[in-house]
Amino acid sequence: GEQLERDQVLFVPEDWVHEGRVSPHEEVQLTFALMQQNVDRLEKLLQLVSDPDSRHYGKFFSLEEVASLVRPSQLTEKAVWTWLQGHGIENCSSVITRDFLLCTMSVQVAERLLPGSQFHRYRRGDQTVMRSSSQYSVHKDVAEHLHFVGGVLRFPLSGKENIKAWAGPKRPTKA
Amino acid sequence: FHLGVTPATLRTRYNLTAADIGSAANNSQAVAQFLEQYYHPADLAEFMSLFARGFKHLTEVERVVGKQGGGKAGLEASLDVEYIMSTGANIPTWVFTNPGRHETQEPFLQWMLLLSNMSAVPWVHTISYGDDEDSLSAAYMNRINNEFMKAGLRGITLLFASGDSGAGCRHLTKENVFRPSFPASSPYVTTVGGTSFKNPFKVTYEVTDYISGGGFSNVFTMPDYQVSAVSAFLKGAQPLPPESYFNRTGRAYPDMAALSDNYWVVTNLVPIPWVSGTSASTPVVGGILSLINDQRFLKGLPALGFLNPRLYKLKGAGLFDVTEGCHLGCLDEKVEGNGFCAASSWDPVTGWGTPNYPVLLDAFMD
Repeated sequence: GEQLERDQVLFVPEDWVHEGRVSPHEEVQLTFALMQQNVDRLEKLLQLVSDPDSRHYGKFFSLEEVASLVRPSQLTEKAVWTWLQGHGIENCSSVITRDFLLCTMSVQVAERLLPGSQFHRYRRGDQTVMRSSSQYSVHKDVAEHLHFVGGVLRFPLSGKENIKAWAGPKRPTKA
Repeated sequence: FHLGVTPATLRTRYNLTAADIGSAANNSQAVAQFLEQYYHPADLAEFMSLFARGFKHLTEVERVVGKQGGGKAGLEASLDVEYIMSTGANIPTWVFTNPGRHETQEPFLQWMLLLSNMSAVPWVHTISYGDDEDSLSAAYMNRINNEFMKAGLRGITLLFASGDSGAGCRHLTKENVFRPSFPASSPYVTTVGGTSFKNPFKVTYEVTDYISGGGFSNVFTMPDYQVSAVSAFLKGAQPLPPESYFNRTGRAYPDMAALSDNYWVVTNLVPIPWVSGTSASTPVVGGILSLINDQRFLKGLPALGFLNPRLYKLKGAGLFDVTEGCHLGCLDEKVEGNGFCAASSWDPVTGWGTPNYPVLLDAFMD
Protein backbone atom coordinates (compact mmCIF):
# COMPACT_ATOMS: atom_id res chain seq x y z
CA GLY A 1 0.00 0.00 0.00
CA GLU A 2 0.88 3.68 -0.06
CA GLN A 3 0.83 6.11 2.82
CA LEU A 4 -1.21 9.19 1.96
CA GLU A 5 -0.13 11.25 4.97
CA ARG A 6 3.35 10.09 5.77
CA ASP A 7 4.24 13.60 7.03
CA GLN A 8 1.32 13.78 9.48
CA VAL A 9 2.85 13.98 12.95
CA LEU A 10 1.58 11.15 15.13
CA PHE A 11 1.16 12.02 18.75
CA VAL A 12 -1.41 11.74 21.49
CA PRO A 13 -2.04 15.18 23.00
CA GLU A 14 -1.22 15.09 26.70
CA ASP A 15 -4.78 15.56 27.91
CA TRP A 16 -6.02 12.41 26.15
CA VAL A 17 -5.81 9.21 28.17
CA HIS A 18 -5.31 5.90 26.38
CA GLU A 19 -8.07 3.39 27.14
CA GLY A 20 -6.85 0.48 25.05
CA ARG A 21 -7.52 -1.20 21.72
CA VAL A 22 -10.98 -0.88 20.27
CA SER A 23 -12.96 -4.09 19.87
CA PRO A 24 -12.90 -5.31 16.25
CA HIS A 25 -16.69 -5.27 16.13
CA GLU A 26 -17.17 -1.63 17.09
CA GLU A 27 -18.10 0.83 14.37
CA VAL A 28 -16.01 3.63 12.99
CA GLN A 29 -16.99 6.35 10.54
CA LEU A 30 -14.22 7.40 8.18
CA THR A 31 -14.14 10.35 5.78
CA PHE A 32 -12.59 9.69 2.38
CA ALA A 33 -11.41 12.83 0.58
CA LEU A 34 -11.67 11.93 -3.10
CA MET A 35 -9.34 13.52 -5.65
CA GLN A 36 -11.14 16.44 -7.31
CA GLN A 37 -11.03 17.53 -10.92
CA ASN A 38 -10.12 20.96 -12.27
CA VAL A 39 -8.37 22.25 -9.16
CA ASP A 40 -6.15 24.52 -11.29
CA ARG A 41 -9.27 25.93 -12.89
CA LEU A 42 -10.90 26.33 -9.49
CA GLU A 43 -7.96 28.49 -8.40
CA LYS A 44 -8.07 30.61 -11.57
CA LEU A 45 -11.81 31.11 -11.27
CA LEU A 46 -11.42 32.12 -7.63
CA GLN A 47 -8.89 34.75 -8.67
CA LEU A 48 -11.24 36.07 -11.35
CA VAL A 49 -14.30 36.38 -9.13
CA SER A 50 -12.25 37.94 -6.32
CA ASP A 51 -10.23 40.45 -8.32
CA PRO A 52 -12.04 43.80 -8.56
CA ASP A 53 -10.21 44.52 -11.83
CA SER A 54 -11.60 41.42 -13.47
CA ARG A 55 -14.84 41.58 -15.44
CA HIS A 56 -15.81 38.39 -13.63
CA TYR A 57 -15.56 40.07 -10.22
CA GLY A 58 -18.45 39.03 -8.01
CA LYS A 59 -19.82 36.52 -10.51
CA PHE A 60 -19.96 33.77 -7.96
CA PHE A 61 -20.87 30.14 -8.55
CA SER A 62 -23.67 28.23 -6.91
CA LEU A 63 -22.78 25.10 -4.94
CA GLU A 64 -24.13 23.03 -7.81
CA GLU A 65 -21.85 24.83 -10.29
CA VAL A 66 -18.89 24.31 -7.99
CA ALA A 67 -19.88 20.65 -7.76
CA SER A 68 -19.87 20.22 -11.52
CA LEU A 69 -16.42 21.81 -11.64
CA VAL A 70 -14.64 19.75 -9.00
CA ARG A 71 -16.65 16.54 -8.97
CA PRO A 72 -14.28 13.52 -8.96
CA SER A 73 -13.87 11.73 -12.26
CA GLN A 74 -15.85 8.58 -12.95
CA LEU A 75 -12.60 6.68 -12.79
CA THR A 76 -11.90 8.01 -9.29
CA GLU A 77 -15.40 7.24 -8.06
CA LYS A 78 -15.29 3.77 -9.56
CA ALA A 79 -11.85 2.97 -8.17
CA VAL A 80 -12.78 4.09 -4.67
CA TRP A 81 -16.17 2.36 -4.71
CA THR A 82 -14.67 -0.86 -6.01
CA TRP A 83 -12.06 -0.74 -3.29
CA LEU A 84 -14.65 -0.10 -0.57
CA GLN A 85 -17.09 -2.69 -1.84
CA GLY A 86 -14.27 -5.18 -2.12
CA HIS A 87 -14.07 -4.90 1.66
CA GLY A 88 -17.82 -5.23 2.07
CA ILE A 89 -18.33 -1.53 2.81
CA GLU A 90 -21.73 -0.32 1.59
CA ASN A 91 -22.88 2.08 4.29
CA CYS A 92 -21.63 5.33 2.77
CA SER A 93 -23.00 8.78 2.12
CA SER A 94 -21.65 11.54 -0.06
CA VAL A 95 -21.98 15.32 -0.31
CA ILE A 96 -23.38 17.51 -3.08
CA THR A 97 -19.91 18.03 -4.51
CA ARG A 98 -19.31 14.25 -4.35
CA ASP A 99 -15.71 14.76 -3.32
CA PHE A 100 -16.14 13.36 0.18
CA LEU A 101 -17.45 9.96 1.18
CA LEU A 102 -18.44 9.14 4.74
CA CYS A 103 -18.50 5.41 5.36
CA THR A 104 -19.33 3.39 8.43
CA MET A 105 -17.67 0.03 9.00
CA SER A 106 -16.39 -2.16 11.79
CA VAL A 107 -12.92 -1.58 13.22
CA GLN A 108 -11.90 -4.96 11.88
CA VAL A 109 -12.83 -3.92 8.34
CA ALA A 110 -11.23 -0.47 8.73
CA GLU A 111 -7.94 -1.99 9.82
CA ARG A 112 -8.00 -4.37 6.83
CA LEU A 113 -8.94 -1.51 4.48
CA LEU A 114 -6.15 0.70 5.81
CA PRO A 115 -3.15 -1.55 6.41
CA GLY A 116 -0.96 -0.29 9.22
CA SER A 117 -3.81 1.32 11.13
CA GLN A 118 -4.63 0.11 14.63
CA PHE A 119 -7.55 1.79 16.35
CA HIS A 120 -7.39 2.73 20.01
CA ARG A 121 -9.77 4.62 22.23
CA TYR A 122 -8.71 7.77 24.07
CA ARG A 123 -10.59 9.76 26.67
CA ARG A 124 -10.59 13.43 27.65
CA GLY A 125 -13.17 14.10 30.34
CA ASP A 126 -16.53 13.02 28.97
CA GLN A 127 -15.31 12.86 25.38
CA THR A 128 -13.87 9.76 23.78
CA VAL A 129 -12.31 9.33 20.36
CA MET A 130 -10.97 6.45 18.34
CA ARG A 131 -7.75 7.04 16.48
CA SER A 132 -5.04 4.91 14.96
CA SER A 133 -1.78 4.76 16.88
CA SER A 134 0.15 4.22 13.66
CA GLN A 135 0.22 5.38 10.06
CA TYR A 136 -2.30 3.96 7.63
CA SER A 137 -1.84 3.07 4.02
CA VAL A 138 -4.22 2.43 1.16
CA HIS A 139 -4.05 0.04 -1.77
CA LYS A 140 -1.82 1.43 -4.50
CA ASP A 141 -4.71 1.28 -6.99
CA VAL A 142 -6.65 3.92 -5.03
CA ALA A 143 -3.77 6.04 -3.71
CA GLU A 144 -3.93 8.34 -6.72
CA HIS A 145 -7.66 8.82 -6.22
CA LEU A 146 -7.60 9.94 -2.58
CA HIS A 147 -6.19 12.96 -0.80
CA PHE A 148 -6.47 11.46 2.68
CA VAL A 149 -8.71 9.46 4.97
CA GLY A 150 -10.14 11.54 7.82
CA GLY A 151 -10.81 10.27 11.32
CA VAL A 152 -7.71 8.10 11.56
CA LEU A 153 -4.80 10.23 12.77
CA ARG A 154 -5.66 13.78 13.89
CA PHE A 155 -7.04 14.39 17.38
CA PRO A 156 -9.60 17.10 18.09
CA LEU A 157 -7.81 20.16 19.43
CA SER A 158 -8.16 20.82 23.08
CA GLY A 159 -8.83 24.19 24.65
CA LYS A 160 -5.13 24.65 25.25
CA GLU A 161 -4.10 23.98 21.67
CA ASN A 162 -7.03 25.71 20.09
CA ILE A 163 -6.78 29.40 19.47
CA LYS A 164 -9.05 30.48 22.22
CA ALA A 165 -9.94 33.26 24.52
CA TRP A 166 -8.95 33.07 28.12
CA ALA A 167 -10.00 34.92 31.20
CA GLY A 168 -7.67 36.78 33.52
CA PRO A 169 -4.96 39.37 33.17
CA LYS A 170 -2.23 38.58 30.66
CA ARG A 171 1.38 38.06 31.63
CA PRO A 172 3.79 40.82 30.74
CA THR A 173 5.34 40.77 27.28
CA LYS A 174 8.72 39.58 28.42
CA ALA A 175 8.00 37.37 31.36
CA PHE B 1 -12.77 56.34 29.82
CA HIS B 2 -13.80 52.67 29.81
CA LEU B 3 -13.26 49.55 31.89
CA GLY B 4 -12.71 47.17 29.02
CA VAL B 5 -13.88 46.50 25.50
CA THR B 6 -17.63 46.32 24.95
CA PRO B 7 -19.72 46.73 21.79
CA ALA B 8 -19.93 50.47 22.50
CA THR B 9 -16.13 50.73 22.70
CA LEU B 10 -15.68 48.86 19.45
CA ARG B 11 -18.33 50.82 17.62
CA THR B 12 -16.79 54.08 18.80
CA ARG B 13 -13.27 53.09 17.81
CA TYR B 14 -14.26 51.73 14.39
CA ASN B 15 -16.60 54.66 13.68
CA LEU B 16 -19.85 52.69 13.56
CA THR B 17 -22.84 54.91 14.22
CA ALA B 18 -26.20 53.78 15.58
CA ALA B 19 -27.41 53.78 11.99
CA ASP B 20 -24.75 51.28 10.91
CA ILE B 21 -26.76 48.12 11.31
CA GLY B 22 -27.90 45.44 8.94
CA SER B 23 -31.14 45.73 7.03
CA ALA B 24 -30.73 43.77 3.78
CA ALA B 25 -33.08 40.85 3.30
CA ASN B 26 -30.61 38.20 2.21
CA ASN B 27 -27.72 38.91 4.54
CA SER B 28 -26.34 36.53 7.16
CA GLN B 29 -23.20 35.73 9.10
CA ALA B 30 -21.90 32.74 11.05
CA VAL B 31 -19.50 31.57 13.70
CA ALA B 32 -18.22 28.00 13.92
CA GLN B 33 -17.24 26.03 17.02
CA PHE B 34 -15.22 22.83 17.08
CA LEU B 35 -14.80 22.22 20.77
CA GLU B 36 -17.41 20.97 23.18
CA GLN B 37 -18.51 24.58 23.46
CA TYR B 38 -22.03 25.89 23.56
CA TYR B 39 -23.52 29.32 23.71
CA HIS B 40 -26.56 29.94 25.85
CA PRO B 41 -29.33 32.13 24.42
CA ALA B 42 -29.81 33.67 27.88
CA ASP B 43 -26.17 34.83 27.91
CA LEU B 44 -26.61 36.55 24.57
CA ALA B 45 -29.78 38.27 25.77
CA GLU B 46 -28.10 39.44 28.97
CA PHE B 47 -25.01 40.60 27.07
CA MET B 48 -27.10 42.65 24.70
CA SER B 49 -29.16 44.18 27.49
CA LEU B 50 -26.01 45.15 29.39
CA PHE B 51 -23.75 46.30 26.60
CA ALA B 52 -25.72 46.98 23.42
CA ARG B 53 -28.15 49.71 24.33
CA GLY B 54 -26.98 52.32 21.86
CA PHE B 55 -27.85 50.55 18.62
CA LYS B 56 -30.48 48.26 17.17
CA HIS B 57 -29.50 44.61 17.36
CA LEU B 58 -30.84 41.09 17.43
CA THR B 59 -30.89 39.17 20.69
CA GLU B 60 -31.28 35.68 19.29
CA VAL B 61 -29.29 33.49 16.96
CA GLU B 62 -31.24 32.70 13.82
CA ARG B 63 -30.08 29.14 13.33
CA VAL B 64 -27.93 26.57 15.08
CA VAL B 65 -26.44 24.00 12.68
CA GLY B 66 -25.42 20.89 14.59
CA LYS B 67 -26.44 19.85 18.03
CA GLN B 68 -25.78 22.09 20.99
CA GLY B 69 -24.94 19.97 24.00
CA GLY B 70 -26.03 20.64 27.51
CA GLY B 71 -24.03 21.85 30.45
CA LYS B 72 -22.23 25.11 30.92
CA ALA B 73 -21.72 27.64 28.17
CA GLY B 74 -18.20 27.95 26.80
CA LEU B 75 -16.37 31.24 26.98
CA GLU B 76 -15.23 30.92 23.37
CA ALA B 77 -18.71 30.27 22.05
CA SER B 78 -20.20 33.13 24.06
CA LEU B 79 -17.50 35.52 22.87
CA ASP B 80 -17.93 34.69 19.19
CA VAL B 81 -21.69 35.04 19.14
CA GLU B 82 -21.86 38.13 21.32
CA TYR B 83 -19.31 40.12 19.31
CA ILE B 84 -20.21 39.17 15.73
CA MET B 85 -23.76 40.25 16.62
CA SER B 86 -22.47 43.53 18.07
CA THR B 87 -20.52 44.82 15.09
CA GLY B 88 -22.66 42.94 12.60
CA ALA B 89 -25.69 44.30 14.42
CA ASN B 90 -29.18 43.32 13.30
CA ILE B 91 -27.78 40.74 10.87
CA PRO B 92 -29.15 37.19 11.14
CA THR B 93 -26.47 34.98 12.66
CA TRP B 94 -25.90 31.25 12.49
CA VAL B 95 -23.88 29.11 14.85
CA PHE B 96 -22.20 25.99 13.48
CA THR B 97 -21.44 23.64 16.31
CA ASN B 98 -19.30 20.61 15.52
CA PRO B 99 -18.14 18.94 18.67
CA GLY B 100 -17.34 15.66 16.92
CA ARG B 101 -20.11 13.39 18.09
CA HIS B 102 -18.79 10.28 16.37
CA GLU B 103 -15.66 8.95 17.94
CA THR B 104 -13.82 9.00 14.63
CA GLN B 105 -14.90 12.45 13.47
CA GLU B 106 -12.55 15.36 12.94
CA PRO B 107 -14.71 18.34 13.95
CA PHE B 108 -13.06 20.86 11.62
CA LEU B 109 -13.31 18.46 8.69
CA GLN B 110 -16.99 17.89 9.47
CA TRP B 111 -17.59 21.62 9.25
CA MET B 112 -15.91 21.70 5.85
CA LEU B 113 -18.14 18.86 4.71
CA LEU B 114 -21.18 20.77 5.88
CA LEU B 115 -20.17 23.73 3.73
CA SER B 116 -19.84 21.36 0.79
CA ASN B 117 -23.29 20.05 1.38
CA MET B 118 -25.40 23.15 2.04
CA SER B 119 -26.58 25.21 -0.91
CA ALA B 120 -27.41 28.25 1.18
CA VAL B 121 -24.99 29.29 3.91
CA PRO B 122 -24.15 32.68 5.42
CA TRP B 123 -21.88 35.03 3.49
CA VAL B 124 -19.35 35.58 6.26
CA HIS B 125 -17.92 32.89 8.56
CA THR B 126 -15.53 33.50 11.44
CA ILE B 127 -13.49 30.67 12.86
CA SER B 128 -11.12 30.67 15.82
CA TYR B 129 -9.20 27.51 15.22
CA GLY B 130 -5.71 26.55 14.22
CA ASP B 131 -2.98 23.97 14.49
CA ASP B 132 0.76 24.03 14.00
CA GLU B 133 1.53 23.81 10.29
CA ASP B 134 4.36 21.39 10.96
CA SER B 135 2.05 18.90 12.67
CA LEU B 136 -0.28 18.46 9.69
CA SER B 137 0.22 16.50 6.49
CA ALA B 138 0.62 18.40 3.24
CA ALA B 139 -2.11 16.26 1.68
CA TYR B 140 -4.56 17.35 4.37
CA MET B 141 -3.69 21.06 4.20
CA ASN B 142 -3.78 21.15 0.40
CA ARG B 143 -7.17 19.53 0.34
CA ILE B 144 -8.51 21.92 2.97
CA ASN B 145 -7.21 24.73 0.75
CA ASN B 146 -9.29 23.32 -2.10
CA GLU B 147 -12.30 23.51 0.18
CA PHE B 148 -11.51 27.15 0.97
CA MET B 149 -11.31 27.86 -2.76
CA LYS B 150 -14.68 26.22 -3.28
CA ALA B 151 -16.16 28.47 -0.60
CA GLY B 152 -14.53 31.58 -2.10
CA LEU B 153 -15.88 30.77 -5.53
CA ARG B 154 -19.36 30.76 -4.00
CA GLY B 155 -18.80 34.27 -2.59
CA ILE B 156 -18.30 33.13 0.97
CA THR B 157 -15.86 35.12 3.12
CA LEU B 158 -13.85 32.97 5.53
CA LEU B 159 -12.09 34.73 8.41
CA PHE B 160 -9.65 32.85 10.61
CA ALA B 161 -8.08 34.00 13.86
CA SER B 162 -4.32 34.36 13.42
CA GLY B 163 -3.53 32.68 16.75
CA ASP B 164 -2.45 33.79 20.19
CA SER B 165 1.21 32.83 20.18
CA GLY B 166 2.74 35.60 18.12
CA ALA B 167 5.18 34.16 15.61
CA GLY B 168 5.20 30.91 17.61
CA CYS B 169 8.32 28.91 18.27
CA ARG B 170 9.45 25.47 17.24
CA HIS B 171 12.33 24.20 19.30
CA LEU B 172 14.68 22.28 17.07
CA THR B 173 17.92 20.60 18.04
CA LYS B 174 20.28 23.24 16.70
CA GLU B 175 18.28 26.42 16.56
CA ASN B 176 14.73 27.56 16.93
CA VAL B 177 12.37 28.65 14.17
CA PHE B 178 9.03 30.43 14.18
CA ARG B 179 5.96 28.23 14.01
CA PRO B 180 3.17 29.23 11.62
CA SER B 181 -0.38 28.06 12.18
CA PHE B 182 -2.87 26.55 9.73
CA PRO B 183 -5.51 27.52 8.46
CA ALA B 184 -4.29 31.03 9.34
CA SER B 185 -1.46 30.50 6.85
CA SER B 186 -3.75 29.46 4.00
CA PRO B 187 -3.54 31.78 0.98
CA TYR B 188 -7.29 31.36 0.43
CA VAL B 189 -8.65 32.78 3.67
CA THR B 190 -8.49 36.16 5.38
CA THR B 191 -6.59 36.03 8.64
CA VAL B 192 -7.26 38.41 11.53
CA GLY B 193 -4.66 39.50 14.05
CA GLY B 194 -5.01 41.43 17.30
CA THR B 195 -4.36 44.87 18.77
CA SER B 196 -4.67 46.69 22.08
CA PHE B 197 -5.52 50.28 22.89
CA LYS B 198 -2.42 52.35 23.55
CA ASN B 199 -4.14 53.43 26.75
CA PRO B 200 -6.14 50.40 27.93
CA PHE B 201 -8.76 52.58 29.61
CA LYS B 202 -9.41 55.01 26.78
CA VAL B 203 -10.49 54.78 23.17
CA THR B 204 -7.08 55.70 21.81
CA TYR B 205 -5.13 54.58 18.78
CA GLU B 206 -4.15 50.93 18.66
CA VAL B 207 -0.83 49.17 19.10
CA THR B 208 -0.01 45.51 18.53
CA ASP B 209 -1.29 42.93 20.96
CA TYR B 210 1.88 40.93 21.62
CA ILE B 211 -0.03 37.64 21.36
CA SER B 212 -1.26 38.41 17.82
CA GLY B 213 -0.40 35.45 15.59
CA GLY B 214 1.51 36.16 12.41
CA GLY B 215 4.39 35.18 10.22
CA PHE B 216 5.20 33.29 7.06
CA SER B 217 4.01 29.87 5.96
CA ASN B 218 6.57 27.13 5.47
CA VAL B 219 4.18 25.23 3.24
CA PHE B 220 2.37 27.72 1.00
CA THR B 221 4.13 30.10 -1.32
CA MET B 222 3.32 33.77 -1.25
CA PRO B 223 0.21 34.50 -3.32
CA ASP B 224 0.47 37.19 -5.98
CA TYR B 225 -1.98 39.49 -4.27
CA GLN B 226 0.40 40.15 -1.38
CA VAL B 227 3.83 40.10 -3.03
CA SER B 228 4.20 43.85 -3.28
CA ALA B 229 2.96 44.59 0.26
CA VAL B 230 5.11 41.94 1.91
CA SER B 231 8.21 42.85 -0.12
CA ALA B 232 7.83 46.43 1.07
CA PHE B 233 7.73 45.21 4.65
CA LEU B 234 10.78 42.99 4.21
CA LYS B 235 12.71 45.84 2.62
CA GLY B 236 11.58 48.30 5.30
CA ALA B 237 13.71 50.00 7.88
CA GLN B 238 12.69 47.94 10.89
CA PRO B 239 15.02 45.16 12.06
CA LEU B 240 13.84 41.69 11.09
CA PRO B 241 14.38 38.43 12.94
CA PRO B 242 17.23 36.28 11.55
CA GLU B 243 16.32 34.81 8.15
CA SER B 244 16.69 31.27 9.52
CA TYR B 245 13.59 31.83 11.67
CA PHE B 246 11.11 32.29 8.86
CA ASN B 247 10.44 31.60 5.20
CA ARG B 248 10.39 34.98 3.48
CA THR B 249 8.78 33.53 0.35
CA GLY B 250 5.85 31.94 2.16
CA ARG B 251 2.27 33.14 2.49
CA ALA B 252 2.44 35.95 5.02
CA TYR B 253 -0.31 36.61 7.57
CA PRO B 254 -2.39 38.17 9.13
CA ASP B 255 -4.22 40.28 6.56
CA MET B 256 -5.93 42.67 8.96
CA ALA B 257 -6.64 43.02 12.66
CA ALA B 258 -8.95 44.35 15.35
CA LEU B 259 -8.86 44.84 19.10
CA SER B 260 -8.16 41.58 20.91
CA ASP B 261 -7.60 42.66 24.48
CA ASN B 262 -9.71 43.18 27.61
CA TYR B 263 -13.13 42.19 26.31
CA TRP B 264 -16.24 41.80 28.42
CA VAL B 265 -18.13 38.55 27.78
CA VAL B 266 -21.28 37.20 29.43
CA THR B 267 -21.08 33.47 29.95
CA ASN B 268 -23.35 31.41 32.20
CA LEU B 269 -25.08 34.71 33.01
CA VAL B 270 -21.92 36.19 34.55
CA PRO B 271 -20.18 39.17 32.93
CA ILE B 272 -16.47 38.34 32.70
CA PRO B 273 -13.78 40.97 32.03
CA TRP B 274 -10.26 40.66 30.59
CA VAL B 275 -11.10 38.15 27.88
CA SER B 276 -8.44 38.37 25.21
CA GLY B 277 -7.21 36.74 22.05
CA THR B 278 -7.63 36.83 18.31
CA SER B 279 -10.79 34.80 18.92
CA ALA B 280 -12.20 38.16 19.94
CA SER B 281 -10.91 40.24 17.05
CA THR B 282 -12.06 37.80 14.37
CA PRO B 283 -15.84 37.98 14.95
CA VAL B 284 -15.51 41.77 15.30
CA VAL B 285 -14.06 41.99 11.79
CA GLY B 286 -16.61 39.42 10.62
CA GLY B 287 -19.46 41.61 11.78
CA ILE B 288 -18.01 44.68 10.08
CA LEU B 289 -17.58 42.84 6.78
CA SER B 290 -21.17 41.64 7.10
CA LEU B 291 -22.27 45.27 7.44
CA ILE B 292 -20.37 46.07 4.23
CA ASN B 293 -22.02 43.10 2.52
CA ASP B 294 -25.34 44.49 3.74
CA GLN B 295 -24.75 47.85 2.06
CA ARG B 296 -23.58 46.09 -1.10
CA PHE B 297 -26.71 43.95 -1.20
CA LEU B 298 -28.90 47.04 -0.79
CA LYS B 299 -27.23 48.48 -3.88
CA GLY B 300 -27.59 45.27 -5.84
CA LEU B 301 -23.88 44.43 -5.63
CA PRO B 302 -22.59 40.91 -4.95
CA ALA B 303 -21.04 39.81 -1.65
CA LEU B 304 -17.39 40.56 -0.92
CA GLY B 305 -16.43 36.89 -1.23
CA PHE B 306 -12.75 36.03 -0.83
CA LEU B 307 -11.50 39.37 0.40
CA ASN B 308 -7.72 39.35 0.07
CA PRO B 309 -7.19 40.28 -3.60
CA ARG B 310 -9.35 43.35 -3.08
CA LEU B 311 -8.07 44.09 0.42
CA TYR B 312 -4.45 44.23 -0.73
CA LYS B 313 -5.38 46.52 -3.65
CA LEU B 314 -6.67 49.06 -1.14
CA LYS B 315 -3.09 49.46 0.14
CA GLY B 316 -4.38 50.25 3.59
CA ALA B 317 -7.20 52.64 2.64
CA GLY B 318 -10.05 52.28 5.10
CA LEU B 319 -7.85 50.74 7.78
CA PHE B 320 -6.10 52.26 10.77
CA ASP B 321 -2.44 51.43 10.32
CA VAL B 322 -0.90 49.91 13.44
CA THR B 323 2.75 50.80 13.67
CA GLU B 324 3.78 50.28 17.30
CA GLY B 325 4.85 47.14 19.10
CA CYS B 326 6.05 43.62 18.39
CA HIS B 327 4.62 40.17 18.98
CA LEU B 328 6.01 37.11 20.71
CA GLY B 329 8.59 34.84 19.19
CA CYS B 330 11.15 32.41 20.49
CA LEU B 331 12.54 33.04 23.94
CA ASP B 332 16.18 32.52 23.03
CA GLU B 333 19.40 34.50 22.74
CA LYS B 334 18.91 35.44 19.11
CA VAL B 335 15.45 36.98 19.18
CA GLU B 336 14.91 37.39 22.94
CA GLY B 337 11.22 36.65 22.89
CA ASN B 338 10.36 38.85 19.95
CA GLY B 339 8.84 37.83 16.65
CA PHE B 340 8.08 40.56 14.15
CA CYS B 341 7.30 44.19 14.79
CA ALA B 342 4.58 46.38 13.37
CA ALA B 343 5.48 48.85 10.65
CA SER B 344 3.69 51.34 8.46
CA SER B 345 1.48 49.66 5.82
CA TRP B 346 1.31 45.86 5.94
CA ASP B 347 3.17 43.91 8.63
CA PRO B 348 3.06 40.30 9.90
CA VAL B 349 1.59 41.27 13.28
CA THR B 350 -1.49 43.30 12.36
CA GLY B 351 -1.66 43.00 8.56
CA TRP B 352 -2.97 46.21 7.01
CA GLY B 353 -4.45 47.35 10.32
CA THR B 354 -7.89 47.71 11.87
CA PRO B 355 -11.13 48.78 10.19
CA ASN B 356 -12.25 52.38 9.90
CA TYR B 357 -15.78 51.42 8.91
CA PRO B 358 -17.07 54.41 6.92
CA VAL B 359 -13.88 54.67 4.86
CA LEU B 360 -13.63 50.93 4.36
CA LEU B 361 -17.25 50.86 3.32
CA ASP B 362 -16.62 53.55 0.72
CA ALA B 363 -13.61 51.65 -0.57
CA PHE B 364 -15.62 48.45 -0.92
CA MET B 365 -18.69 50.01 -2.50
CA ASP B 366 -17.54 50.88 -5.99
